[in-house]
Amino acid sequence: ARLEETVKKTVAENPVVVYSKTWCSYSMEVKALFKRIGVDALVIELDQLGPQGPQLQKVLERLTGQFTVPNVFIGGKHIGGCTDTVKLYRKGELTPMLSELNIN
Amino acid sequence: ARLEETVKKTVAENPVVVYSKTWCSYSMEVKALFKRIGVDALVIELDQLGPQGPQLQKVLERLTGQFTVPNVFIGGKHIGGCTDTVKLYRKGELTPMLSELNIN
Ligand SMILES: N[C@@H](CCC(=O)N[C@@H](CS)C(=O)NCC(=O)O)C(=O)O
Ligand SMILES: N[C@@H](CCC(=O)N[C@@H](CS)C(=O)NCC(=O)O)C(=O)O
Ligand code: FES
Repeated sequence: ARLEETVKKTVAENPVVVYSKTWCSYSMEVKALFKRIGVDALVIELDQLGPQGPQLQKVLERLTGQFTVPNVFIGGKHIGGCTDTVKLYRKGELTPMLSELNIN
Repeated sequence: ARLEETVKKTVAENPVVVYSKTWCSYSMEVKALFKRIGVDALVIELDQLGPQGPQLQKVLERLTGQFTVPNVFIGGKHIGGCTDTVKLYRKGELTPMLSELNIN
């Protein structure tokens, strides 16, 4: 589908992508983490896209197996949600991943 | 308003009340906390009440100043959200509060 191609293009062309919802605290946490470590993430707020939001959320599920937000991609690779991202950060594995992409 | 009276009655008659949304991770965290410490909280899922959900959420804001979920009451007293409740628990202040109400 065309939306699927859009997502693939987005995560390929942007080193850090967060599919988020503005009023979701888990989404806020992951956005705040990237901000705190100086990473300029591309944030797509699914609740601000009208009917395209739910469509995108289904496409993301098809592509990644994950329906929930936040949905995080680094270097085109699907990372997971808030818990996964924070876990990587605490294990010290997030920063090397970002350095490899020259974005930290 | 009648809904306001319903809320006041609910929090007066039930020692622990959590206004929640089923798909919200912060709501899940607070419900899991009460379960873990053996507290039988009355949970009201605002996303499962049709149009009454948003109405209740506005009423809660009028009564407590808090629009967000989860919205937690203990012994009829407004406690706050997920962060507030977890903070109380970590400070060791939650369990005494519950014991005072003979629910722990
Ligand atoms: N463990 C996951 C939890 C993800 C989750 O449950 N997300 C919720 C919001 S907090 C969700 O997407 N619910 C369905 C929805 O909002 O459409 C994470 O850390 O990201
Ligand atoms: N710090 C607050 C955050 C509460 C919050 O932002 N809740 C969000 C969901 S996680 C909310 O209610 N957003 C508006 C809505 O869902 O209607 C807490 O710990 O409870
Ligand atoms: S909606 Fe509450 S944490 Fe995501």
